[in-house]
Amino acid sequence: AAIPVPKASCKNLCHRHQLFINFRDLGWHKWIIAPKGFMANYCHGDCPFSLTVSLNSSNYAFMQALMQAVDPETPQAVCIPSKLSPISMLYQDNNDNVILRHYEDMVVDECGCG
Amino acid sequence: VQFQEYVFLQFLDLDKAPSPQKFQPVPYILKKIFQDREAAATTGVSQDLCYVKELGVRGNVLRFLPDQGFFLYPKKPFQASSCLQKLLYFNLSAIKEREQLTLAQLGLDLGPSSYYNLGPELELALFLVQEPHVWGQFTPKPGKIFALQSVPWPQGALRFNLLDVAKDWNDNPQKNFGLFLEILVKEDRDSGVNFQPEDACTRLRRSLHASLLVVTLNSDQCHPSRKRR
Repeated sequence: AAIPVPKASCKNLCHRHQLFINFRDLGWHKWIIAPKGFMANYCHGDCPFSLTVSLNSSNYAFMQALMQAVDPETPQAVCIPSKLSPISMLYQDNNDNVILRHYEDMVVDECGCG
Repeated sequence: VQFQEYVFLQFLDLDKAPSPQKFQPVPYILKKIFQDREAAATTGVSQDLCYVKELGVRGNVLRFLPDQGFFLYPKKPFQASSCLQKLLYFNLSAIKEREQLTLAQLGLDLGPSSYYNLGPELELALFLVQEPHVWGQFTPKPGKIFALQSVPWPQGALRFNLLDVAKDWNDNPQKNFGLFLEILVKEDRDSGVNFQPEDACTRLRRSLHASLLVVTLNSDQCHPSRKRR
């Protein structure tokens, strides 16, 4: 039988939120040549049982959410990045070397319950 | 914030936030690779960050090292037609232990490659310096010759593959005494144009710019691309 799940309002559900990292805010604009900042984003929101079957979530999040619906003591599944992408950074070190480096997993593209 | 900054800098493989006095010009090749990567990221094109297609080598860190050497002004020039002598030195200490060198390209920019203000043909010789430079000694004791080539005007930028030498310097930093560069003016009888070698040499000394582009592969960060779930 379908288990009645409390209707969570959409905006509280797990999804990607915008977060722009501005290197000037960190005082790093003095050595990072480019980019000036980047859209990193983050994941936040509830993972009720109904969501784990729609959002690209993991199997154990589905089981955990199922258990949580049966036994509220079970912690809820958590909202985590499910797709990440890299960025490249051009910066200068203390030896006047100009360095171009690629960093994996710096931008959150998608979120899911995990 | 101080603590978090330290953690994030560690992640960027930096011991502390650099504090450069002034920004160096960004070399064209790095700018181009950066812009290509930004464009690919914007259009969502998946890319192998551990392969530098513009240079045809694997690697995820590209460093442009400026020359930290100096000009030599010997009383008695090494050879009569000597135009310029310079010790070239590159500090490889920024390369971390677990990084593998996949490219080391010496760039010698001899000035604008324009047909305006042509100068004499040059002969360029590069030697590996195998002993520390003794102050007061005008010319380092050049070791094995590394490259010898004539350079017709206009020159522009010359490139030399220094991978084996850089690997040896990286493995044995105490052996890194740099390179000895000598540029000679070639006698040019049949052109009919009488160049003033001194002017050409003065111009050359002003415009010469040496740099070393190194690419390294950090195996911790360049695992074989795993299939994402």
